[in-house]
Amino acid sequence: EYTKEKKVGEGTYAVVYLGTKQSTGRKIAIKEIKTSEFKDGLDMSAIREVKYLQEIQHVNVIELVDIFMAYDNLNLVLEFLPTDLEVIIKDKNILFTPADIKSWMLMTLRGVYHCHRNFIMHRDLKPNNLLLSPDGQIKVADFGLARAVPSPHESLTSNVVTRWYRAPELLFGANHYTSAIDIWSVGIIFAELMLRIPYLPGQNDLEQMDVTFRALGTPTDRDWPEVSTFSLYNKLQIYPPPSRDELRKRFIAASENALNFMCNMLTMNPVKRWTAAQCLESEYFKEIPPPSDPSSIK
Amino acid sequence: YRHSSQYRFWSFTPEQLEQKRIDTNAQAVVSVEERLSAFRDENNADLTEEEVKTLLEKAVPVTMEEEVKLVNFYAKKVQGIAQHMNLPTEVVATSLTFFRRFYLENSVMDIDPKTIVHTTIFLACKSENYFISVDSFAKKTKSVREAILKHEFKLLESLKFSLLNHHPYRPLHGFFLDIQNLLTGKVDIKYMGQIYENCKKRITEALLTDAIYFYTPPQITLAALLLEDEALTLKYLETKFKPKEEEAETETEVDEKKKNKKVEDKDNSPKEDKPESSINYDVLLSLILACKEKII
Amino acid sequence: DLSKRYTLAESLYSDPFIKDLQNRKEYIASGFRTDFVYDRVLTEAFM
Repeated sequence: EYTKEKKVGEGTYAVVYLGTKQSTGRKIAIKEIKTSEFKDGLDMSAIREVKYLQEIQHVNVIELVDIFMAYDNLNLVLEFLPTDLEVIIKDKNILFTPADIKSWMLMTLRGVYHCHRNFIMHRDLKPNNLLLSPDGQIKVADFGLARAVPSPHESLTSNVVTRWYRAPELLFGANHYTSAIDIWSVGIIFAELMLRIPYLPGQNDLEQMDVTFRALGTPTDRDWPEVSTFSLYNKLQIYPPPSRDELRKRFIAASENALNFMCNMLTMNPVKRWTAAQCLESEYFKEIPPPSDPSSIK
Repeated sequence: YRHSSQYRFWSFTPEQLEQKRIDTNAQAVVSVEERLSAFRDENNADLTEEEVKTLLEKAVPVTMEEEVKLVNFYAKKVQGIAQHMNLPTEVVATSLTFFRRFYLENSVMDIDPKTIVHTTIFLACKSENYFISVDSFAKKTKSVREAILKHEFKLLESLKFSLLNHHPYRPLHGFFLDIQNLLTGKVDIKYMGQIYENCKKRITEALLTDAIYFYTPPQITLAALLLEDEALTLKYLETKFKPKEEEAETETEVDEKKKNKKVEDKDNSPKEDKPESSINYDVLLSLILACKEKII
Repeated sequence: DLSKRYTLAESLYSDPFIKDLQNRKEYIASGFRTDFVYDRVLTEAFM
């Protein structure tokens, strides 16, 4: 039923091919999970991809078309998505407008909201995991680090999310975080879409904290109760939060509502950080320009 | 829930479930008969009269009913081993669910349940983010890594790659809260705590029955609650789902509601809009009573 | 889901297990939210 025509990528645990679904002629991507390398049987990333993509059907989340075994390899058949936001941000020949950015943010947040209301945290949101379909739809992809919201007393590893998109509670090593970590990543992606360069590119985990707090201010117990109890807190350089003016200068193209939108996603204290629903209902999406029609974006 | 793989792939009517078991057993019988006759043909010359007679009498495939008994016997073992390993309640439940589903798709005549017990627990640990390396798992279960990994793929495939399970434990926590909300001042918290623990045990036992294929997790939870305290559960269900006009509201209840309302307003939590149409009280009650019978 | 079949009434819940977690420093610092916990289990109850 499926062909593998061209190898388009190779990761730690999978090789990705382009192919066709014979019965319909539909272009598809096949993620072939390497299984020989792993001493503990099926790799955790593969198990997570299978587990969560099986449950989620949403226009802004990548579709798992089929799964099959072949020659002792597990193959995930996914919808074909030719490009991603990282490619678009980096390619300076591609011009896009605030209305385009608004459209991408709307679609991303709809996909993230759908995961969160199914109590699934993605835990690796970044531009190259936001793929684009031929008709311009953003699709949240790569659920290799996803997990269901745990039972309240469970401890979670803080070593998740690609560093530049990692929320402060994770940088501090928190083990009882919530889906708020995904919203932080979306906030950083928004900043990067406006700047067209990575907003907080730390070279290592420690520097990531410094870069983050230098740009957005070091949190204190006043705005984030008990933040000083994190063991890493004492080694911190204390920076003041940026003034509104400084933010305006940094994000010249952003309207007041756009700045509010970003600041609420990048609120240090995860308890106060907006949820996906609050983001979707924000003034930013109600003011002009309206979000572009995805299929019209070049 | 209707979008979940649990509903789409693993919910059946009793008739569908029985048919599935019959089909799985029948397929295995065919392959066993083929292997037997091939064996007889190959060894025709060497077999003594006695051996041919024994083959005919003893080497007969198991029936579907016998399979179900054997699978249930081993399902209890899976539960026991997982509990003995001190795995979290949800992981034990997932192990058990994986094991039982596997034998809806496979016959014990094809894969001996003994060889799949550890694999289901090992995969459940991975799937529920309770990762244990295969070597330390082998040590804990006095097994060997090859045996544990041997059928992992087969298991995943037989599960139709559906790993996310909704167990009745979280709904129990949910109803524990909602009962407090609806029956404010009428339930003693300490008593509720006792009910909670007893229901957890009943749910763990219910996972061994076919109720998990016929009913949704919350329905199983409500059946367990009904078994624990019928009066309280019926009171809650009436208050929650019985259309208002039928219910003769006593004076106190009206005051209660006013008090609740004030509290809720203070809470500025969203208004409780009762989609009367979506849950039919009588249908729900009959479902839960039938589920209770199944569990018993 | 516009018509949730429950009302989150945190002030009416006596849940010693959650109340205990809610007061632990590492939970507060991590961003632990009781409304998220209650919403989760109530959603599972009414799904």
